Amino acid sequence: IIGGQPGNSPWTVSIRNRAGVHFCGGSLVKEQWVVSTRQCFASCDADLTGYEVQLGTLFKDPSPGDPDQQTIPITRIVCGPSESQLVMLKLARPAALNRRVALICLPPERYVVPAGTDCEIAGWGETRGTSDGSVLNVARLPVLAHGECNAALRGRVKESELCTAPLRAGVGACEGDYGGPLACLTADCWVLEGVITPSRVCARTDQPALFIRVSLYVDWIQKVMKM
Amino acid sequence: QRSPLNDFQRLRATELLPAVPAEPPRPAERGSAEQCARRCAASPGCRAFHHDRQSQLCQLLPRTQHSPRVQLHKNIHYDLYQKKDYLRDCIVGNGSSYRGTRATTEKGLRCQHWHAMTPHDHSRFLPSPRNGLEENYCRNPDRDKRGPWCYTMDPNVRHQSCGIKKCEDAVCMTCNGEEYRGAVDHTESGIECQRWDLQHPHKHPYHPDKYPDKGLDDNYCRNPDSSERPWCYTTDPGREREYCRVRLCKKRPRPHNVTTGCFRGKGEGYRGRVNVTVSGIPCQRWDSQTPHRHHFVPEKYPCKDLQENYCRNPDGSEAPWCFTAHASIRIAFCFHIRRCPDELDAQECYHGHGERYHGHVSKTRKGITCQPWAAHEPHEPQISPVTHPEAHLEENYCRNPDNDSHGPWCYTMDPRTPFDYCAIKPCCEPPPAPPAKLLTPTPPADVVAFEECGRRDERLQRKGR
Repeated sequence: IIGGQPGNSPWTVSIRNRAGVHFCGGSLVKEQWVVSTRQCFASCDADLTGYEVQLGTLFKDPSPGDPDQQTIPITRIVCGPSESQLVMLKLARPAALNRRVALICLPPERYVVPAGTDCEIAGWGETRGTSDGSVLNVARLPVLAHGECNAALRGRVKESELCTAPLRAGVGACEGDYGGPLACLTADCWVLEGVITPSRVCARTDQPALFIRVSLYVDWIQKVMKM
Repeated sequence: QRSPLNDFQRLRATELLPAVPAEPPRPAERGSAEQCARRCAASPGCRAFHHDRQSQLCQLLPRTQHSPRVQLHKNIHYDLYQKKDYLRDCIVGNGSSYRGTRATTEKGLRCQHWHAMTPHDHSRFLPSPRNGLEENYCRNPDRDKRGPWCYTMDPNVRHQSCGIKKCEDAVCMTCNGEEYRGAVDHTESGIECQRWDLQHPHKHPYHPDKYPDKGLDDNYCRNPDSSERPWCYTTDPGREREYCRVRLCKKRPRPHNVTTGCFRGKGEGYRGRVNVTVSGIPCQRWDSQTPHRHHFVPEKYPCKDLQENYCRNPDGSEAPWCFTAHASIRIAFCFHIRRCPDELDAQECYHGHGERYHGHVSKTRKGITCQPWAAHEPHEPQISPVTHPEAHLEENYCRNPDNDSHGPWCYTMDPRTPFDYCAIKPCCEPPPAPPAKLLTPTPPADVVAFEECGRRDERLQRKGR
């Protein structure tokens, strides 16, 4: 996260490969399910043996004795509808919910989060010196209206995308944050409105940032968990 | 740890019937396919058997599809297993186990019947129920190293070899052998292959049901994962898998669907020069092993055009991809290469959410066969013709009985994938109105209610530092 600061985001998980190295973020939407992005995985058939998620700690690489840390293997990857670029990861066992681990809400189907809503992104990715890269960083971004965003990006914004306004101070996601949440406050709850996907440049000051609009895929998410 | 089924070739959902009902069929016996195979192998007259997977019954048969006056019929209740030696038209080793129906010599002379003594009197090799000397078929009763032979009908030529090819030469492979469908069933060091539809001695993910188009038949060498060449799991518990020796065809096939500005299908024919990922990270050169080690070495994949660091699809993935120059991102798809426009309107398509789609596509977008809606395995359905009688849930065709907004779907034959969307695209309909109109209007925040989620200890947030 560029331009953020250390903070708490109990639904943000760190996804780690067989070598235990963090490579992407995700969001805990059910005790045993995490939402992330397709771009983090080689294929929908990827063999995730040895991959795991880490929750409950602010540290990217906590010391083994960290009492709040939970590390849970990933047993399955399910790819979303093709254009969604979303995946769901099933965990080997349910995460234990506590002060440091919480579920993030899913928006109503096809819900449009109002422009100007106060949202935040979180992750353990690149900070490029703007903050402490060894802990979870959180940054605030306001939602940009779809029409405005479309104008700024010369009509290239898809229905499945959600924009946030660029900030002169250069705030945004970067390598290692992909798959993490864009969480927005609605009715006193934090709701997963967007998922971070790779962009050509990190934290642009001259263009809106794009996220996958989760409300378009809530029916798919519910169906996967139900099936 | 070879399975008795290794001697058999399986034909799914097929029944072998005599053209004219002959002797009463043998009674069915209870048993797994492997038990049946063991019984058939021990019974001299048995050449094949039916196996009913549901009732676990088997019926031994004295004939194969190459026997006279028989017919193959479709019957979803049976799998037909036939002894390979009776079906193969090539030989393994010196061919002494060959039981095919070739009856001419390598020079084209007709063979003399084994029981006949003219034109050549031979009394050495007379037919018996065990030695396979039937009709005038080529055989190798004396283990001649030149393979099966026969006495000929030419008075001047007593006997001659039949020139039957070795299986490893009979069918050649192109490129890396992904399309190889020959009958080699031993590895290059001579170990017998394990059947793909068995999980012993080695558990593996390449189940034939899950990859219906990879030709994972019986225990024949195949290349389902884009390795350098065909391979198989072996019957040696101490050796999981090994390459097989298969002849490379002299002629290299011309690639089809070659495109440069866009891609078709999975992009296997893409030969453009895009060499960055969606997020602008440069691709790694295919002939380099840094930062990512890999096995897609250009020399070993001559048909895949792994030039420079261009996006390519050498392994049948969903779209062209590349290894990236970023150490922590191994692979990335090049989804930003556009799909060729003519393709979009060529395939079946569906309107709206596809709730009225009644076509016959029965594969998921990953090519996995759909599970019949009325079946209960490998997945117990929550939606079925019983629960949704009006949804036309026929066979295993893709449908959308629950009005899923992402289109027709089906339960799948992959035990690990309960359901998936199908390889059908929405029809080209007029561009949707801007999302704000299409999506749910934004209710005031206090109307939307959430339960047991989205709450955190804000003090922790402040104490983050």
